[in-house]
Amino acid sequence: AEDTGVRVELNEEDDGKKSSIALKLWVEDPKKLKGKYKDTGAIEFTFDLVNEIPEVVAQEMVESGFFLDCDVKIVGKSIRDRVALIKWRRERTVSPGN
Amino acid sequence: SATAQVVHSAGRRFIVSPVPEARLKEQ
Repeated sequence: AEDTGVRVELNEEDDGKKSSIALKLWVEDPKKLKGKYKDTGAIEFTFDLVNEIPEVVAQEMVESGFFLDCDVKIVGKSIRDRVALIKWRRERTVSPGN
Repeated sequence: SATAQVVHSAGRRFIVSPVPEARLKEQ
């Protein structure tokens, strides 16, 4: 995935079944953000892989004061990339015959 | 502990914690 300067990682082991999964997001490179970034640390949250939209969560982070509105796209893309990877891994690990 | 909780009006809970040092990008 593209290096957005915002890192999103799994915050729990993925059992491949749960739709809601714990993620952790933090800024690795503040220079890649458009707005001034206040170093708050890592943000832990849960994300529903089936029913939620990464950009909506990014917007909630903006409204909660973690990021400025001008960075909502970069945060949303970072979450989207990680979610896509998790879904791709799940598809690959579906046991044959299922 | 350095953790803090922020609950968004939509009901989502964000927990702020320190970034693991090993995961910080090398400068």
